[in-house]
Formats: sequence, C-alpha cells, structure tokens
Amino acid sequence: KERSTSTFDFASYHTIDEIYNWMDMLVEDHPNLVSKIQIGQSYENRPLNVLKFSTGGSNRSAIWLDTGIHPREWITQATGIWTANKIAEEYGQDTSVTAILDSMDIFFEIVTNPDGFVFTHSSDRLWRKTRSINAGSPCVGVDPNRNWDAGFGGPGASSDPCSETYHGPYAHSESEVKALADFILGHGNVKSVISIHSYSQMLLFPYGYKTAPVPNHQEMNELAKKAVSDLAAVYGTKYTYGSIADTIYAADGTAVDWAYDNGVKYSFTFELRDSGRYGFLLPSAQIIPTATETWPALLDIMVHVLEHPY
Amino acid sequence: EKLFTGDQVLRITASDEEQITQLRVLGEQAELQVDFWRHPTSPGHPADLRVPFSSLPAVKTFLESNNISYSIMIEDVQELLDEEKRTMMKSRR
Repeated sequence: KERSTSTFDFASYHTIDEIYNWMDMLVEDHPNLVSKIQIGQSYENRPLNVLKFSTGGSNRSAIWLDTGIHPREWITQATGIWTANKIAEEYGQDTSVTAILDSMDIFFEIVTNPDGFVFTHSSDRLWRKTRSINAGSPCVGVDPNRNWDAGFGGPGASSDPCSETYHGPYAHSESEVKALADFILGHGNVKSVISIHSYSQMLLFPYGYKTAPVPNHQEMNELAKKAVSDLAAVYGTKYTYGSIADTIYAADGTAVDWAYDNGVKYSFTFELRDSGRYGFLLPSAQIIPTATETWPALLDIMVHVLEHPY
Repeated sequence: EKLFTGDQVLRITASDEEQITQLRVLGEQAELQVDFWRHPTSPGHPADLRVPFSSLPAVKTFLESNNISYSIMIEDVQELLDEEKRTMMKSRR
C-alpha cells in the first residue's frame, strides 16, 4: 500500500482499493481542508465516498465534481485523482483555488459507479453500466447517465435492459444515482455540477433531452468557449462545446440536465481526450497530460461560479 | 473474465444523415453485439464502433455496401488490454 500521497503514482491506473486508500491518505495529509463523507451505498454495498474540500463555514455554496459514472472511462477516474490532489495542493498557493475555497466548498466523487469500476478490473474492462439485476432479463445493469429524472425514458435512451444505454425501470432506480441526487437536493446550496466523462473531447451543458436552449445559454456558451480555449492552450487538444442536444445527440435522463432542472445553474459535462487511437484504452502515460490540460478549464468554470453568485 | 481477442474498433465517418441513420440501425442489430464507443452524431464527425471478431465480416460488408467510409482504429482490442495490464503490474512493482 502507498504510505503517503507524495509517493502515489498518479501516472498509473489504480484499483478501487488503491483509490479509496489514497482518499484516506489525502484526508490525513490535509486534515484542515479535506474530509471524507459517505453519501450512500452502491447496489453491491460498496461505499459511495465523496471528498469534501472546505475551509469552514456552515452549508456554504458548493461545487460538485464527479468522475467515473461510466466505469470503463478509466482516464476519467484517474484525472479525478490528480485533480483532487491538485485542489488540495494548490489551496494557499494558487490565488484562484484559494479564493474559491475561502468562500465555497468543493465536493468530489471520484468513483461514482464503484460496482462497475470493480467489474472493469475483474471481469469486463469495457463495462459501462451499474451492476443491478434487471427483473425478467438476463442482462445486468443500467446506464446511470440515462437514469436521472430529466426527460426520463424519452429518446436517446433505451428501454432494452441489454442495451448499453438502458435507462432503468424508473428514474433514480440506481442507488448510485439516487444517493447523488439526494445529496445535492439535501445540501440545497450546490451552485455548480461538473460531471466528467471521456473520450470525445467536448465540453457540454444542458439540455440533452430537448433542443430548447437553457435561459442562460449565451453565458454557458461563452464560458465553455473560454474553458476549451484555455484547455487547448496546454497541449493543443481541440474540444467542441455547446448544448448536449446540439453537439452530440438527444440524450434523456442525464445528470447535468437533472442538475440544471433542479436549480443548479452552472451544470457542465466534460468528455476528456483521446487522440483518436485508443478510446477507452488510453495508455496510462496520458493520464497526467489529460489531467493537466483539463485543470485550467475546470478552474475557469469554478472561478466563474465564484464570481457570479446567485 | 471476458476476452476481446480479435475484436476491432472501427472509426467510421458518415458523410450524410442517411448514413448516420444506417449506423444507428447497425447498432440496434442485437445479434452483431456491436458497441458504440463514440456514437454517430453528425456528418463528418467520427464514430467509434467495437465489433466482436465473429461479426467483423458482416459489419464490414454492411459498411462497404452502403459506401460508409471507415478505418481500423484498434486492430485487436485484447492486445491493448493485455498491454494495459502489463503496465499496471509494472507500475505496482
């Protein structure tokens, strides 16, 4: 086992035990900034662990980050680890991070779908869904990013349990989704949700379940434009941006649509990089470059949230 | 453990909306067991499709008969997975 966050190999992929141990180490290394909370349990009873970055206060405005709702997107969880460490290290050093955390809390769920993640390590590297059993079907799992109560069950999701985009029997049927939704609603002061995926090189915002623009479409579009520009400035990685429906396709029941419809104005979803050769099998040598280029884009969004209270 | 020996990932570029529709129809053919890694969205935008070894002839015939251009993005998925495992083990050591 790693003994310290300083010896943790951020340039390698890790098992869930290694990641959960690392989260505990991060808490130990930054006791006045980072704590760990459990927001629920997965279908197979694994803890849904969330890192809380806070400098104090009571129920401060908050930013929610999650990685790995689709477990096969390994670059995403790996980027999440690097990013969480970066937030902890930069507090007190970087003026933007310090300003954010002096006013707001950050919640970070690094392994949003732990059952699926374990399954990708043990049985099927390319697994996308949860691991819940579907009554009356031999096929296992629900696509947790079609399971949210935002246009649930419409076009862009499947009613077939054997499909990779199966929306599940009802909205929030998956404990991984319900726990997250309950946490955000229960908190009541989450101002931004950033849900991170891979690998289409996109920065997207609501809506996916309808083509109508969100009321602050122009603001979201301009912020996304700045974020992808700053991202590209690091290694030249080109991102597209826009609403989900306009940029990819109609997709119902997604996390960021749900967040937006529940009052979280700054809801974004990233699709991290692939240079076009590896897809979900992106070599570990690309973890740090991917995380490094993503950081300024994330920071742009978080600073914007800080500077535009509502 | 599920193995992906001989599976390929095809990078497919549809030239118009009709070809995108054809790709979606292809994805719905359960017997082929294809898996879109990146879904077809708009003309000129690449889609990535993992195709099991047993379905490769049928899928490639489908694409060629409909004049849908593609290239092989990953020759053998299992080879890459094995490489990934080796990298992780080496990192642990």
